[in-house]
Amino acid sequence: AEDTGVRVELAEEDDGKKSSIALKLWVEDPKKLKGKYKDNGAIEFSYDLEKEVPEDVAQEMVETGFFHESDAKIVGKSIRDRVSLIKWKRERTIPVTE
Amino acid sequence: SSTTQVVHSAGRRFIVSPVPESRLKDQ
Repeated sequence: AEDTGVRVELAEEDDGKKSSIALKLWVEDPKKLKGKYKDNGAIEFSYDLEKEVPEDVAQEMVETGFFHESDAKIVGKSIRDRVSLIKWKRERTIPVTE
Repeated sequence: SSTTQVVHSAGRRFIVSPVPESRLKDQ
């Protein structure tokens, strides 16, 4: 995944079963953002792996005031990259019961 | 450490807290 300057990580352990998972997002490199950024720290939120779209969450963050509109794409991509990785790992994991 | 909660109009909760020191990138 491209280094967007925005870091998204799991905020909880992934048991591979839950549809909603906690993620944590923060800015590692503010210079990569296009708009003004006020360092809020890490933003934790719940994300539904089955129903939600990363770009919608990014837009909500913009509307909440965490990011400028011009950075919605970068934030959305960062979330998307992490979600893709989570799903990929889940597909690779063979359940213990099997 | 201080933590605040912000709720978006659509209902999503965002919990804001300081980035853990161990996760800060070397400047």
